[in-house]
Amino acid sequence: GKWSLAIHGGAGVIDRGDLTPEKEALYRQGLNEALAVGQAVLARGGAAVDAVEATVKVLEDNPLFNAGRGAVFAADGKNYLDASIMDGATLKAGAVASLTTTKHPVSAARAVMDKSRHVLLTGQGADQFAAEQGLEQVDPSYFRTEARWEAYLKWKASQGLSGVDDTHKYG
Amino acid sequence: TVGAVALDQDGHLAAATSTGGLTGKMWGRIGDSPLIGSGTIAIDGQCAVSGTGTGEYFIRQNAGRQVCDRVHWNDEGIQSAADATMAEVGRIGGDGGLISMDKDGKVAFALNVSGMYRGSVSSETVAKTAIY
Repeated sequence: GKWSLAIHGGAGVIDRGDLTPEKEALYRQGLNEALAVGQAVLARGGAAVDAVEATVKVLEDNPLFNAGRGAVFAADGKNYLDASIMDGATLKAGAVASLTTTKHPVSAARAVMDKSRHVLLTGQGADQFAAEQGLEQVDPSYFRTEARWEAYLKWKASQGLSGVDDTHKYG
Repeated sequence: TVGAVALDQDGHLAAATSTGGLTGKMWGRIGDSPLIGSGTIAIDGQCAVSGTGTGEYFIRQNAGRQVCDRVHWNDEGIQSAADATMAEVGRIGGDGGLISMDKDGKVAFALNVSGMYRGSVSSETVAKTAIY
């Protein structure tokens, strides 16, 4: 049977000069690892919704990408994680926002879709729901990486300086 | 932000997105990633989408739903729908990209920035990745 999978690991201004060949290889390796996991699900006849969850979990585990471990820091110096999932077959959907302790946010979104009558849960209640569903909980420090922390400090230092584009700060 | 869209052997579509948001985002800020219809959508027979970028603009353009509506209501191809939607995101000041897939598993990437980490594989194509 025919199946197909596409993924992304974020978009932005990525200058070729900023990405060393070694770093580029790591990004491509991370993408290929995620594709392989999703491919395995789909090739054996698994459901698309299982494939996207499994694929995104791999990306969440990879500290190169801004999700799960390796997530960026908010203004208060903490990591807040958001995720969602939708099953096109049933139009069922689930989402979570501002998680701080659930290791795989996409699985929390899946749990909201499959095991609650809601679509979107946020904050402490979302983490509590995920824990009650048996999803792995971690200390918030699990999500921290040095590169993201340095980016946060750089952002913080830039506040109040003239010429700083605060579009992303306020949206 | 990361995301995936897929078509399975039974012809069903799905989409998922996960993110840490934006560096320095203010407390309580929520972008498009957890909003069904903006950052994530999947509708059998139409399309599946996952977006990444400045979420507020993807929300205002209802980006995911817009791609599907362009396909479903306007009979646009998936690449045309993805490009037009990103153009609308860009028109109001947003940047980023999205991945999309039509009912037959055809993949379309669209972005208005210099790069998006992305990849695809299917029963008919080998795995490939791209950045720029």
